[in-house]
Amino acid sequence: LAETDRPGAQGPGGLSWAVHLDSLEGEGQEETLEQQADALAQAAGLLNAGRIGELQGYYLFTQPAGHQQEQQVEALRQQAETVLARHEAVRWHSEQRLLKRAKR
Amino acid sequence: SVHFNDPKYPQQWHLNNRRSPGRDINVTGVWERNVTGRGVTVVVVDDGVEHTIQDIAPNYSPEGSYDLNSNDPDPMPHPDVENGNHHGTRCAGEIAAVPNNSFCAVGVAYGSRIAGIRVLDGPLTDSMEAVAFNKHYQINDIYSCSWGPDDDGKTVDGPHQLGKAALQHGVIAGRRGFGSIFVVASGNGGQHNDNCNYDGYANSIYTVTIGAVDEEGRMPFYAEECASMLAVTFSGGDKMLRSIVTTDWDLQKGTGCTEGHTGTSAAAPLAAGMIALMLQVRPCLTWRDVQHIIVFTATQYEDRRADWVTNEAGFSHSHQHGFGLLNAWRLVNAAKIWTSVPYLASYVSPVLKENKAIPLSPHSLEVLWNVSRTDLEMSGLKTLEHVAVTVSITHPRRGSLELKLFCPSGMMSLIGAPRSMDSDPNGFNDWTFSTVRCWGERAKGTYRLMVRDVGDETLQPGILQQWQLTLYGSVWSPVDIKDRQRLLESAMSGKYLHDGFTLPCPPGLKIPEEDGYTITPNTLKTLVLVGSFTIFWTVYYMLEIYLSQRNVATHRVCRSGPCHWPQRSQKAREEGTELESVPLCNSKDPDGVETEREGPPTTSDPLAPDLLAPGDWGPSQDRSTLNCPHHHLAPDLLQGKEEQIC
Repeated sequence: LAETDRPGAQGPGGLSWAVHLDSLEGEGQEETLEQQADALAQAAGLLNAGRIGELQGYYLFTQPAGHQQEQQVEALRQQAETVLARHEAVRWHSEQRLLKRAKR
Repeated sequence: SVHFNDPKYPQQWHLNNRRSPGRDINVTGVWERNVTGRGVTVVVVDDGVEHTIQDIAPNYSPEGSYDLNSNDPDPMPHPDVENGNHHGTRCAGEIAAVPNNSFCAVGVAYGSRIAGIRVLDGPLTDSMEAVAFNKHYQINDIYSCSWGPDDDGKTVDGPHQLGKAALQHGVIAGRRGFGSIFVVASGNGGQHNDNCNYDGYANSIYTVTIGAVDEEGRMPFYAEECASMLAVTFSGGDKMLRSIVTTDWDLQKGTGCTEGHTGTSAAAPLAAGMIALMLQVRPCLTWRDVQHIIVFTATQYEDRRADWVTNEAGFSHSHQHGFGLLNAWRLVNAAKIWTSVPYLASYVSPVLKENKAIPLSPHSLEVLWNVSRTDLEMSGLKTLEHVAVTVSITHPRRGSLELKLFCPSGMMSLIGAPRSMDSDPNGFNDWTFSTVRCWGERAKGTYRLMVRDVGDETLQPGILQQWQLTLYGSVWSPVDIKDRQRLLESAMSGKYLHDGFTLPCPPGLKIPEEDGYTITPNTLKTLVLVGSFTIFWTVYYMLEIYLSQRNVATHRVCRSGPCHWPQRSQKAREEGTELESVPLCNSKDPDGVETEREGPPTTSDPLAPDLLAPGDWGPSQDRSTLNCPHHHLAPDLLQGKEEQIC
């Protein structure tokens, strides 16, 4: 926790990305988006952790268990970035970083 | 006429100030008319809420709560080394501490329900914030957020992509479509010359930004000036002045009650509580209605150090105190008779590329943009609410920059105040400043942005690369604004504040939430363990039975030909060693007629093996006697007219 508490450091529990998929129209769009998210996460070497809160079309992809070494993590990051940047269904993506927030 | 037996109520000067009458939120008259926040849920987004404490438990809403740090439904705070996780509990007590329980204090909206979202006690990401802002957003009406980016006088930060999307989604879809109310504390960076326009939560159009004044009505040492602050309410001041009395946690060093809650953290929950009172009398107030009512009813008061300026619409604003002090009586009476403001209209200018050098003070760079009637025709925008300016500026020392915005009326807003501690060399990259000082003024006209460098002349000059103007408002005309002001003043006697007068409210939208019930990871792990354990023992037991049955069949029954059920002796029955199960096999007449056997085999069968008692089905016995291959029987093996074919 001490290591990951630096603002800008990678999120808790390893690497994670927020992804905004192009929304589809019609019935069953949520299910289709979910399937699309699963496939995209798999292609990127990540796990689909599900929709982000109530935001339609936004999904959280997380690092699978087992990638502990720095080289493996870096390789995973590059793979994920490459896949997410190029995929036509991805409207926006961003690696999740720690935010610094203070009580007032 | 309001009396409570809570021992610390007399010290809650912010509720009823006997020492300095008038220096309180003026709520007792509201309570007398039975307006206490009933039917409204306020959620404290913080480090947790100790909901088991007796001042909170009766009003606690588990349905609106969650713990995002531990990912479970219970937002109980965790004890920490610094004894600091009492913050959320103190904020919660300000809002909804239970009255007349002979314990500690009373909340502003003591009839409301209070929930907690624990999110500050651990690593926090943009996605977590987004989840927090919309968590249980059909249950939680008001989100009280007494936190933000660092108030160190050199941070420029706010909600990121997901947080922004969640705030916007909250005001669109939250609270049955009337919009979640987000109340934020303006910040405690006063000592560092901080300004809440460098805080994207505080200068957002979607949030109600609240600052603090001390018991003497002055700006405390920690308070920040800000053009996008809506109003102020009471909090602690310097050490000679009283702080806010509220519920505390009772973990570690806590006692359940504190007299030391302070900062803008203490002001925001009081505002949240007052908004809860408003929503009780008029549940269909939209998020914009709430902001309008605050602007219309906040009271300017005498403070020579504050630069009060009255704008074209007649509203007085100061960078120190916003539109003034929140007044619960005025807020609730205004809410009671309020009809909704028209739809949100907006205008966005083109991106204005300037690439001009920023001169040193006293000279300024001035850029203009004219908004014409034609520009506003499509949206119908007539009068302003928030005005936002998005800029990109390069400069070797960001804190040396000063930005001022002038609305068409000439109303000046210091949107980018110089900050001596901010030495960032990266300037502003599409940062949005905003002001509320032009609220109610006409939108049409020329807007002026003035930028200057108040720093060291030895540094390279900054460059204003581009800027963009965004106007928010409505189709209300200036006359409509004046009419509404008159209407509200007529209600301030309290003549409408009774059950006999109620304006109709639409029912709102039915918006399903994301999860009715989710299994938490811990529950899932427990289920998997129990399931695995059950499966293991099932398989083991089945193997045990199977193998024991196989041995019995091999040795006694199925050596050749059809299986014969063992005979059972009378003695075995008496001794209770007889198998209780009924054999599942059909009897077949040697002529081929099958009959169903109904009872255990008789002891007259000479070939029947010894009686099988429970426990005889050892692993070597074949339980699949029913599947024995059919063999032709030797005549001497035939027993009577029937043979059993298993």
